[in-house]
Amino acid sequence: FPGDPDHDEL
Amino acid sequence: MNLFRILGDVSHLLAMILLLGKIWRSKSCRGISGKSQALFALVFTTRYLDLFTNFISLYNTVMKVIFLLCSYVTVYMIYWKFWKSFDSENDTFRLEFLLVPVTGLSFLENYSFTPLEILWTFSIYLESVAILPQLFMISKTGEAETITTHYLFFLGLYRALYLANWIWRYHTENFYDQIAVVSGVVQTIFYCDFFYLYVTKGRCQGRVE
Repeated sequence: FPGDPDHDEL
Repeated sequence: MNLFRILGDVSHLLAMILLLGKIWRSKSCRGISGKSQALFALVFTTRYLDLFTNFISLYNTVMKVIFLLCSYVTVYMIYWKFWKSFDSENDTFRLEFLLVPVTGLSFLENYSFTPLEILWTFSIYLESVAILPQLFMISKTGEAETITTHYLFFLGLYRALYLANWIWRYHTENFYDQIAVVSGVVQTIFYCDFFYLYVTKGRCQGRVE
């Protein structure tokens, strides 16, 4: 999916 | 990590510290929406559940802990420590109008139908509307203490800087997080009206009418 799997942003 | 994101995180942290400092120094939470602060605590709780399962970096972990602490201490000060100064009769925004659609949407529109991912999506959608009770309260009372306007300015600025961060990451890393970007645009739009007020009327001392 377009997002990043580990959600590295706060 | 890029400059926009660091500035965004610093702006976010500054906003929370400004608010905590204002409540602590004045021993009062007059003009502050407890509902918005409770929503922010919920946003961080549902977003940072991966705090102990998914180590990204020391910076990421430390900032998440600080954000969680700031938001819960703020809620504690509003609803317990300085509850006498909390003007609940002006903090009347109906939270169900936010929570129901946000919950529904996070089940409908997400990247993967797993508990952590749905909770992350819920936190992204919720954050974009969490400031509404505060803006509603200010529009109702017609005034805001200057420090509260500074708080809102840096809070609005943080997500605007994140928009710049996403544009930067799109062009440099081909990174694109559709849910976060769309929610971030909506969130920043809610502050536009306030930004205009802050710039045009921010100079009058004491209060912004």
